[in-house]
Amino acid sequence: TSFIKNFPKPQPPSSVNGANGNSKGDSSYLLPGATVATILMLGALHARRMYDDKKIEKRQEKGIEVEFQPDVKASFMSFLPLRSISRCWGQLTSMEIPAWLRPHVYKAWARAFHSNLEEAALPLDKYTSLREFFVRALKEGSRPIDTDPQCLVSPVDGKILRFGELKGAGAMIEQVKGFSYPVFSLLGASSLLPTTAHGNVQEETSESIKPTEKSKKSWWRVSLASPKVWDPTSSCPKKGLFYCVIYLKPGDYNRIHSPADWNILVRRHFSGHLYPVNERATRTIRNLYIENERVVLEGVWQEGFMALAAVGATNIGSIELFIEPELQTNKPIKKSLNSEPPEERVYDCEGVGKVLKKGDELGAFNMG
Amino acid sequence: STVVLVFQAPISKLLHEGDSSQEFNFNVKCGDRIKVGEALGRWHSS
Repeated sequence: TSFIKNFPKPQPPSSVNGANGNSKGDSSYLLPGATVATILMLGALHARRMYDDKKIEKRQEKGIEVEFQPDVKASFMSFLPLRSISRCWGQLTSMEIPAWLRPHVYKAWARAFHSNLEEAALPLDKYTSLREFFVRALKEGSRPIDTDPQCLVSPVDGKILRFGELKGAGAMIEQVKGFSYPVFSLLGASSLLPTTAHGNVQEETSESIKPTEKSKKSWWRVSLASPKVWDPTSSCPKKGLFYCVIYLKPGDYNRIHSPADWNILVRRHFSGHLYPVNERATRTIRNLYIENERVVLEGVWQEGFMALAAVGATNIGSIELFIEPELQTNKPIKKSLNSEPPEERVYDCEGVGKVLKKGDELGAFNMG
Repeated sequence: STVVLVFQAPISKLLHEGDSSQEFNFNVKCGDRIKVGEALGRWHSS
């Protein structure tokens, strides 16, 4: 309304040059007109997206699963320099914020992304930058760890996207209904993942590995040398392979903890794209998790094999490991993405790797 | 960002103890919010 009220009235032509005067007047309307049109268009697109998301939420509440739908807009994203954008975002958010402004910025962030500021370990003005605030630790006791020895706990705060059992060789993880990806593509071709169908997994792990394989896969020795936690002669429970996918929103607590008492033996870093990984992206971008930059940790826990893949995104491009602080991810690379094998490091200190207790902090997702 | 966890867990009857059983079950549903330290799943022996 204010735009219409302030809209300049056209002047009647008063001279021979009147025509020129009119064209000058018309052009002065172009800028506010274009601005208004752009705002309207963005508003309409946002409203449509919110409507679509709401529709999908309602369908999910009714138990109707969303299906994979390739999207032209998603394909267009592969042409964007998302890694550079991510690093710029990281640099921007690393800038020091004046102390008086910090509480306002962080409270605004918390309002926008539904973060709980009461859990922050430090007063808000102690976080010098948004990046530092983003990976904040929590107050002691904010996340009690389930002490049941027969349970596996969540390594992160987030939303459960998928879970299930992997069966048979060439097991696939479902990204969304209608599209799955091979688990070996996620973890790496050299993964120590047991491949037989369930029922034979334990037999393979304890007996059928050839001596030459045993020397390579030293971590198997750990499981066999731990009768307290895994004694094949006493009970011989059969093992299955399971997976669980958890999505972290920008407002969530962004540190990663150990889901169980765990010996981490191998770390793999895959350089890749940095597509967004929100729920919309999971149903529109093919191979999202195996195209994106990620860090995979593999090892053994009391029930056998365990791997955790931390997958980056555009805004959260780099993954920091507290157990290996020197690891750097989201670096500028000249070679084409996904053409190189992952960079691998074996934590084979006296055959036990990095020993973590259930709930121990092991890493964090950083901005940019 | 996203975390994908892949793990082995007990799934079926014990071989030596007749009617005893162990089985891993997820405690969560798709769409649930979960926090660090909360149980993702459990298995029980009887």
